[in-house]
Amino acid sequence: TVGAVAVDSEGNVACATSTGGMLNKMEGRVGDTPCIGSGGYADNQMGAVSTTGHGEAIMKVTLARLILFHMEQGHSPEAASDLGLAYMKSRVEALGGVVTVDPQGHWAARFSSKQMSWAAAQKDMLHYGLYGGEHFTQSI
Amino acid sequence: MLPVVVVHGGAGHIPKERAEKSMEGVCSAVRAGYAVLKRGGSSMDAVVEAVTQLENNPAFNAGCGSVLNVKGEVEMDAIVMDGKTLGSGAVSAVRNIANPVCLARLVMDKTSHTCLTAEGASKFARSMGVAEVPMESLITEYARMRWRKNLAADAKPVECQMGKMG
Repeated sequence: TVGAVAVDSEGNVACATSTGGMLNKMEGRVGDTPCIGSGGYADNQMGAVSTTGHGEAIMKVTLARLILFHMEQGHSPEAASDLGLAYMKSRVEALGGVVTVDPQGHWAARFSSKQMSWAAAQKDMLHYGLYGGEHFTQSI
Repeated sequence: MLPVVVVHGGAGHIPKERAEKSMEGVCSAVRAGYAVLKRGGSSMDAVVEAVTQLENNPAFNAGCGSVLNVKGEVEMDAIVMDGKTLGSGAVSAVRNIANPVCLARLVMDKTSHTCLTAEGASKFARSMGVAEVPMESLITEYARMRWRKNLAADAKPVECQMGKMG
């Protein structure tokens, strides 16, 4: 699965997610990606999220919308992402990852699996990482 | 703080020998999305551009490089959502489409629906002039190897794909 979130200069947010799904899935199996609120969600009043991971679990907790609920309660994108991923891990014992942004341009790339490749571009700086805790930067 | 774009290439197990390509892919895609924003493009234009790049990169499980279903075929899903209007478009179980995210955006822009699936999505693609591609062009040797490996009765595809807890 791949995905992106963005905030443009007018403060509009958007998300996009695309996937080939799960290895050796049944014919016709559809996961979280095309389900609004699970594979992605975007609202100018809260922010945008794109998710990746075990689709059936992401749908059970509607992960993208759950994270934005936490942001509505005042949590930062990073804290809200961690709360959503932690709920999914404790409630349905599943792993995943998200990229999250709020309308002011604060962003997070968080995951409960061992790895997730991610990158961000802001103020002409490139940020990127793959393993937990990695955050490399360079001029774009 | 604005504009900003953030991309991911998928959470889960990424073998060491594929880690570098994965990093290069997300950095290249985020640069492309950021260039759209710097030119005054919308956030929707930026996320579609970034995800299209990742779909075209065989290192990722989307578009070319998608994992295979139990029959050894590619079925893909995609979604877009616009935070200004709460408009959304999605496609599910589409085949023979190089960029499902572009088709998802057409669903949002050209129909009153939120999601089109399977044959209906394919008919819509044809009506929008979206070229169909041979399934073979979407299948990589790596995807085929993982498909064979997970056909065994005792295989654990989810664990193989998601890896261990971080």
